[in-house]
Amino acid sequence: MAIWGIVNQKGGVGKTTTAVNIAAGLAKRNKKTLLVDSDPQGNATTGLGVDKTEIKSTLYDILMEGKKNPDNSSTVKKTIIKVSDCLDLIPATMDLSGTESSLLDAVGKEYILKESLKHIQKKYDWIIIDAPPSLGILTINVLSSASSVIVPMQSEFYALEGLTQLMKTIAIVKKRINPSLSIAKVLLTMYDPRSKLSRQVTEELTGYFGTKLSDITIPKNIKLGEAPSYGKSAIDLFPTSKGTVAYMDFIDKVMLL
Amino acid sequence: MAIWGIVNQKGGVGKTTTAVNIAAGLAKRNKKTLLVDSDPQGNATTGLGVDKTEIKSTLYDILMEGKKNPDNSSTVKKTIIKVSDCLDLIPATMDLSGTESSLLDAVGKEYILKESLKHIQKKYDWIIIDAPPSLGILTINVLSSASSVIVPMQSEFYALEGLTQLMKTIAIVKKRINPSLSIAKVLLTMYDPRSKLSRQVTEELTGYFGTKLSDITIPKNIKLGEAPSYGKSAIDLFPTSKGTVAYMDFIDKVMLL
Ligand SMILES: Nc1ncnc2c1ncn2[C@@H]1O[C@H](COP(=O)(O)OP(=O)(O)OP(=O)(O)O)[C@@H](O)[C@H]1O
Ligand SMILES: Nc1ncnc2c1ncn2[C@@H]1O[C@H](COP(=O)(O)OP(=O)(O)OP(=O)(O)O)[C@@H](O)[C@H]1O
Ligand SMILES: [Mg+2]
Ligand SMILES: [Mg+2]
Repeated sequence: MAIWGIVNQKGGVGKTTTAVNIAAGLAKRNKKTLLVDSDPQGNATTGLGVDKTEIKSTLYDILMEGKKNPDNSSTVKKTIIKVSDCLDLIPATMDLSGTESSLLDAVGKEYILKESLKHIQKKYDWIIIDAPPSLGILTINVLSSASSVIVPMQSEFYALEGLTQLMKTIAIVKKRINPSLSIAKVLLTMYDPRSKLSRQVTEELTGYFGTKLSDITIPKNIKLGEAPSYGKSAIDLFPTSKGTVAYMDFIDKVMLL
Repeated sequence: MAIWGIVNQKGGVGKTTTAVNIAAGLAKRNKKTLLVDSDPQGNATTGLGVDKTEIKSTLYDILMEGKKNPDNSSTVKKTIIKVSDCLDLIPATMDLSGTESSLLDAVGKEYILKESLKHIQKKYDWIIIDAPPSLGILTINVLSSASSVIVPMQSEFYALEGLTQLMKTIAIVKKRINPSLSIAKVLLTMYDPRSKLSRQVTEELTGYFGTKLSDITIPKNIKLGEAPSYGKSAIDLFPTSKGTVAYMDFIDKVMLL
């Protein structure tokens, strides 16, 4: 059983697209997978076709229950939604944006997600957690729960700037909360090898990360942008698209090897 | 004197690119302009070439002073950095990510930015505020301070999803805190008219926003992505690029008319 977080505080770099398609890809390889949406925007929830107006319980409810009654497993069990044979989802709605203030005074607020997942993690081969574009308490909980992280990265200047801060935050969480935390891969998304900027940023990243920079990149592929409007992953909807092939390649060669 | 916020909780839609280039464009038109960076990532600060390691005081210091001594104007005055003839900057660093917890117990925490700007706003024709990708206390302060907002929008499915929530938040701020708040324009960025998805999303937006949807769009333009790596706006560095022309068109026809 492995828990991987998809993190980067820079906005719009492909965290949700990576989380949804990797989770769907693992399910396609018959791995029992749970996708956790920890972003108040709830894009991963909608990306898998779940109607947010019909959801009765979300990650927010799990965290609030975890704060009060850490040993109670009923909330996390009733929140899980079955999406397909091997894929379950813990959904998120805007309620989750209240987490920062609701958990502020909780003792050990960084461990609440990890403890909540303990109640159900034995059922799964993989748990993938989509993080929001910030380094607040939700992303800290993702880093505390995960054994590894994937850092989706656009090869753009502003995205490069945020990396130092992200690495500092990962180092602190590793030191104080989760010693087993490691970076699995930095994954270039929406990658266009023809652009000068892309090549410059990639050179910088290779210098900074060495082999941690995945040599498999995710190309810019309109199908990855279109799939969410049908409420399905590109893996399921466009199995032969460039985006799907790249994500399956990453799953087979980096995650399942 | 007008204060405009650049807001959208969806990540990576072009908030910073819009804020930096609109501020630089207004300065080019000899309008005394202040750009306020309210995102802990500090991309607008770097985008204008300011070295974050040399900054002595940031927006965070202004907000903390504002909480304690609202009548003291010395912090905001010493934090302002002159960037060019008609352009000043209030910078941001990662310190700003402590705002949510530091202001949680402050009475009227939504008004602290607005009060701080009061000390210096008479010096300017325009104040442009770049917001972070969230609907937390920083974005609420931006909405409370601004008379109008520009909502940069990528014509993508996930970006569409966040709009309802953003509109709800704007409506609440307008009702309870800032009755003069209005949406100036929703501005399509990185716009590719050839893509089917773009056209579908644009149709939805026209239905939803009518004339509030700017008929001037910002095209995908590599120069807008490259300029920040030189620490300058595309307006100053690539004056004839498609991106610059579009932003100047928006400034001349929407903001200065
Ligand atoms: N490889 C790709 N090719 C084409 N479009 C992509 C690709 N990856 C992501 N996108 C699109 O780019 C936009 C940003 O991606 P996404 O929302 O997954 O990023 P994110 O990091 O989760 O954003 P946020 O910071 O708001 O959570 C989305 O509209 C998505 O559909
Ligand atoms: N019109 C454009 N053409 C090409 N690239 C663009 C354009 N607008 C923005 N970009 C690039 O797209 C990326 C996202 O833009 P930007 O960082 O301005 O968005 P943002 O909304 O401020 O992101 P965040 O949510 O992280 O604050 C950046 O790397 C930027 O350089
Ligand atoms: Mg996301
Ligand atoms: Mg930004």
